[in-house]
Amino acid sequence: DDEEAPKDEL
Amino acid sequence: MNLFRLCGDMFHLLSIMVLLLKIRATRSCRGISLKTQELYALVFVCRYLDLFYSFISVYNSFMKVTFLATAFSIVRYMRYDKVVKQTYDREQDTFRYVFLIAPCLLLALVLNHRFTLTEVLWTFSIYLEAVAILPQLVLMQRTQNIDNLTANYVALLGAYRGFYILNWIYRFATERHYRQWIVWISGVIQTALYADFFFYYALCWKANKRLQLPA
Repeated sequence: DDEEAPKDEL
Repeated sequence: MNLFRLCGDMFHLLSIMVLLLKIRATRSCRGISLKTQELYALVFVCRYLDLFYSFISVYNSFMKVTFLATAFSIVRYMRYDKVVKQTYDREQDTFRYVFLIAPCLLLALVLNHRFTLTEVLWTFSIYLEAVAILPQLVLMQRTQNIDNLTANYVALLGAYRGFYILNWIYRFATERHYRQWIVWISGVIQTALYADFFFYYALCWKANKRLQLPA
């Protein structure tokens, strides 16, 4: 299961 | 934020600084692919739209703005600076944008988390970043004399990718909810593209020679 990526990377 | 991620970001920043230094100090962009630089600018624009609506940290925002500003600065030098633009290898830098942008856009439209404009653009930027180095690698294969700054620029970019993968492994091990196949698969493909380059980079470094890639 792929979760929505937490966009905390650059 | 872990040490791997910080190292990755610093290598990324350093690679851009090396490139800007090369362009400003030598007034030359010989050996640098404008296609790759424009693709990176597009990657940053699509990915960092969230500057307008989400805030993670001062560090993140600062880096995003820095990456955007430096990417556009590099493109501006290569396209419009009277002296620098004459050193651009226009005839050699022939990779077609459409071959990279079209498949990435299609893939982003099909394979994404949510079908919204910002999510699709973000996903597109992940896919596009994975392959944006290709025009640069092709240009370097065509160039006989790759100068040290160009070789170091690409090596630093590769190091950035390597550390990001270590960062993902670390986060996968330490965070409960860290399952991001889109990011991982794109990241591994992106890093694998550098493998060949690194092989020859290491060979030439060991022999203390200028980098030359086999045709």
